[in-house]
Amino acid sequence: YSTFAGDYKWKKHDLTYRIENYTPDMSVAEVDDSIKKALQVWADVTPLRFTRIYTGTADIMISFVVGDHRDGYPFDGPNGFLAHAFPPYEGLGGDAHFDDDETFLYRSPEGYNLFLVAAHEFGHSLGLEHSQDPGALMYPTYVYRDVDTFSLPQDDVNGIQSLYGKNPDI
Amino acid sequence: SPIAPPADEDRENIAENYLNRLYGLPKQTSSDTERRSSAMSLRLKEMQQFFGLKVTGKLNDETVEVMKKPRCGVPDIAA
Repeated sequence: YSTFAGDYKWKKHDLTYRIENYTPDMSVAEVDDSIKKALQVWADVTPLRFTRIYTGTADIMISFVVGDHRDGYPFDGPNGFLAHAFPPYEGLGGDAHFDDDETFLYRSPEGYNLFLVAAHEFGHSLGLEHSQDPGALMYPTYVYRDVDTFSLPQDDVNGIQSLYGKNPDI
Repeated sequence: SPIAPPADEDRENIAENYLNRLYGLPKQTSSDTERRSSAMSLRLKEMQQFFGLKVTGKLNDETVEVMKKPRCGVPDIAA
C-alpha cells in the first residue's frame, strides 16, 4: 500500500458525505446503497464513521460529471478514466468525482460496478495512494469482483489502519 | 473514406496522454525531440516499474495494453 506524501489524513473520525447528483444508469436507491456500502468497507476496519448530509458542504462531496468539470482533471469519455478523488484537505479534499460517460451498474459484471469504483475512490478520499499490489482494491486499474463476497484485501486494511488505526468495536 | 492513422502514432498518442496525466510528463512545448524522448523514456520506466512490467523505457505492446485498461484517474506516483 501507499499513502500520500505529507500529512494527508483526516484529523477527525466522524466524517460527512453528500451525494450531489445521480447517474441515470442506476436508480437513486441503488446509487445510495452503493455509496453507503463503499464507505462502510473502510468504516469496518477503522474508527472512521460516515454520516450522510443532504445540504451544505460535506467532507466528501460525491458527484457524477463528464468531460472538463473544472477541477483541472477532465474526464475522457467512455472507458479510460472512470473516476478520481482528492486526498484529505479542506475544500476539494476528499471529494470524489465519477465520469458519467461510463456505464455504472449496481450488481451486473457488465459495465462498471459503482460500489467497486466508489470503494477505491474513497480510499483516496481517506488518504491512500495507489498500491502496486495487483490484488489490492487500491490498484489503479478496474477489476470486477463479486460484490456479494467482497472483503477488503489485506494490503488495503494495512494501508488504512496505518493512517487511522483499527476499528475499536471489533 | 478516412485514412486510419498509423498504429505507431496511435500508440504514441496514448502513451503521451497517459504519461502526461498520470506520470507528470510535461506537455510538448518545444521541438527538442531528443529531450522529449528522454523525458518520455524516464516516465515510461516509472510506469513500467509501478506495474511490474519489464522496465525498458520503450513503448511495447505489454505497456500499451496496461495503458488501455480502464482505471482511476489519480496519478500513480505523487508529483
